[in-house]
Amino acid sequence: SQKCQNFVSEPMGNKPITAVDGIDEELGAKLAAKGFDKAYILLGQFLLLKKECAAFQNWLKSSFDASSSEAEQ
Amino acid sequence: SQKCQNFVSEPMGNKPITAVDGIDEELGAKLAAKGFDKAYILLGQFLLLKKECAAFQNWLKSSFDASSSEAEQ
Amino acid sequence: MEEYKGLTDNELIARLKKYNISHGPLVGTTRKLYEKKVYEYEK
Repeated sequence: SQKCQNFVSEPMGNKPITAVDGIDEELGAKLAAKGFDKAYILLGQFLLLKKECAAFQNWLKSSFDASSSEAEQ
Repeated sequence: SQKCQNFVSEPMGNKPITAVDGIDEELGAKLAAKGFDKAYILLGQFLLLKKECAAFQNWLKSSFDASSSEAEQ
Repeated sequence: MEEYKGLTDNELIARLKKYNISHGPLVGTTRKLYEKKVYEYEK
């Protein structure tokens, strides 16, 4: 998607969580409320889960009610 | 240090935890035993701590008995 | 699931290893996920 292309076209720097493809305002607010207000913090979580996509997606779904498509995006 | 220069001279990729400057075999073993066996996983923790050096160093010291100099390095 | 909250990190890691469940470190934001994995495996 265009959002994904925009996100990967440059270092994420201090971009907000909603800059991440698949994360809209609603999901972003839930993540931010738990401290995940920046894209780089979400990256940190992904790295802690040893970059395992399935584990990361499960975490997004069980912790923040992300849908399967949001989690995959 | 040379170790630090080596580490930052290229992407960390899948380098082991002991490739990180300040982490010797002993400290590396403690970190690995708790799942921090790769440098990128430690980066994940740093990002989760919002890149706050003091918090990261305190965590290393309190969780793994790292010395102040090890934590700073 | 409640019983897994009472496990120490070492105990939980031991179970993850015993069941050959791939895992990263147990920190505040990952622990619950791994408790769930062990729970699902044992179930």
